[in-house]
Amino acid sequence: APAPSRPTRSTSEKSARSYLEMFGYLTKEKPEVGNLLMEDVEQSYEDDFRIAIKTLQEFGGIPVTGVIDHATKELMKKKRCGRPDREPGYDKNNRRR
Amino acid sequence: KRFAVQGEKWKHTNLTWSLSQSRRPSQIDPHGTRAVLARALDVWQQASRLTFTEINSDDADIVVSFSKRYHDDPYPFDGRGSILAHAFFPGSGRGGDAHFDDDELWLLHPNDDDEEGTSLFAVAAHEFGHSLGLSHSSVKGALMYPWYQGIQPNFVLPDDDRNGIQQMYGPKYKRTWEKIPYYRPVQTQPTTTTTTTTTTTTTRQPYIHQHHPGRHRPNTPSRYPAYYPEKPSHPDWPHYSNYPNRNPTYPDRRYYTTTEEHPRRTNHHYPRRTETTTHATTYRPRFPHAQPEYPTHPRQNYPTDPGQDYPKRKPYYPVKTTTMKPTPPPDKPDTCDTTYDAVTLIRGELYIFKNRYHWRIGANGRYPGYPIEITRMWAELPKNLTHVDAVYERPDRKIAFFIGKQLYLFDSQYLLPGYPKNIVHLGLPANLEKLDGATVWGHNGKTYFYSGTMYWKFDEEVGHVELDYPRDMSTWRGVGYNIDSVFQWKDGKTYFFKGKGFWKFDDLNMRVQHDRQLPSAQFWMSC
Repeated sequence: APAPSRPTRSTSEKSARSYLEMFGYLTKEKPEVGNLLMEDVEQSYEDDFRIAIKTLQEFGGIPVTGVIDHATKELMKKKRCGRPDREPGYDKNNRRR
Repeated sequence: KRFAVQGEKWKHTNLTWSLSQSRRPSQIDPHGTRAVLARALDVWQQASRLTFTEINSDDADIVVSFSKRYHDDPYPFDGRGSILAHAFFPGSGRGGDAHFDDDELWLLHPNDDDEEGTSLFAVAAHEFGHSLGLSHSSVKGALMYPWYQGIQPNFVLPDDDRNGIQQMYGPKYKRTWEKIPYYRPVQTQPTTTTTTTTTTTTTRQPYIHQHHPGRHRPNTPSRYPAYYPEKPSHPDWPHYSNYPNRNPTYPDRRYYTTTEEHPRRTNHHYPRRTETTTHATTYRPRFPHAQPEYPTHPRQNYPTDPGQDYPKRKPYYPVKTTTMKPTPPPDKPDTCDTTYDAVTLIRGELYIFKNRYHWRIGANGRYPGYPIEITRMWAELPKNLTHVDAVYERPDRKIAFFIGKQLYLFDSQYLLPGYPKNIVHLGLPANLEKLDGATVWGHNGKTYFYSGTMYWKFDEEVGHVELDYPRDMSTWRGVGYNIDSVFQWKDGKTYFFKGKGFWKFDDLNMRVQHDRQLPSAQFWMSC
């Protein structure tokens, strides 16, 4: 039977996801589908995403809701430093040309 | 503690930095940029043992560059968007470098109503935190908070960031007496005299060994006074008769004598008042210096009759209290251990300026009684003068004082009418905060002004700097940036001062005669 089509994500969620990945709140690793069923993969995606949103909100000092509310959108638009807030090996590329 | 120490740190603390040769800011003045970057680094230098020296090479520890979009690292910028800059943690190669988005509208002197622009100082101070090994902090108001917050004009590094940097590189070196835990001069209330100066008298507290190496119970005050007895002041009295009185309850007595005076004292080595002993006990003090409150010949016995009071006699010895001569005001420099704010020859005599004071050195060496306040000689300088930035005697024998952005021109001791003037009148840039030095160069008789990384040539006839200036200080090879002062000595040579040393300049080769500085105090103050 065709696999249930993955729910399409809204644009704001996509941009939020790329923001979270850029600043180290979400890892870009693809979950090993392997022995997991699609539902589990979906569930883990949602959990990770919500945790990432909460972490961002806590770091930014705004109300922690776990959803992309107005305050969170404002925070994501603010000018900031380009370094991630979480440091997953950001400096692997230390070679200066 | 919310700061985040990333782990990597510099192995050395005297770091070098440079503005990239190839990737300079396209919309702001490079000189002004370097001045702002130097100020941003100074924020960290003031809070730790780190020092930062600007060099003219891309081999510096911290290379600052301005780029757009993709710029040879995996973290492209986003145009005039939300990402302003990023920096790399300490390490070789790109380690420590700071990259700024050249598409952003950078401000060197942001005003409050500059909504659109971004303060370069605020962002640079943050990025240099990464260059030193700090990650982001979630403390709002901390410098390492990831989101741009602007910056106050009189910015002070927040505690969270200070704790972070000091955990990595240690606090700024303390003055000597601050390092000795048990010795601290007790500052009594400064007595303000009629003049504006205040003198503080410090009475030396005898230092008590906190942990005397030989003590079995650390942290108990030593019974033995810390300083050694001076020579006996009276042949009959014990040699410690000149100890200061330490019994504040009974000023005419030397020590606590009974328990009620000194509750913690157990007088077990005194005969118990309750027991009536038939024979007079020989007074045997438990500690060699714990004598009774009255001086007595060692063999004299004290009546132990509880009813009878000790004989009331005035002590024989004058109660001596140690008062030190008042220490000089804190900003009075030490002649043989200080840097100089300005140095110049005036009427053939050498004048050296530091803080509010100056020395005068004539043909017979230093004049006695110096240093004295500068305002004693030039009374029309500001009354609340704290220091001067540069002084030189012009070819027309007028004396020019540069204080901040102001020029005070004197004819001997008299301020010329129309002064002080802003240094902008001389053609110097409006955003120049101060001069570091001014002198007439013996090689060509022209006047030069120095500030930070730049210098100007000044045309005395026209009264304006020449057009193709400023130029980079690297022309004066070996001198470096941010000098303290410069002047032309009687030999026609030019001497540059920085820190507690100086260089003699070789005009023909356009470089310092010796790379290593000579000590100023020995050479100019005959210390």
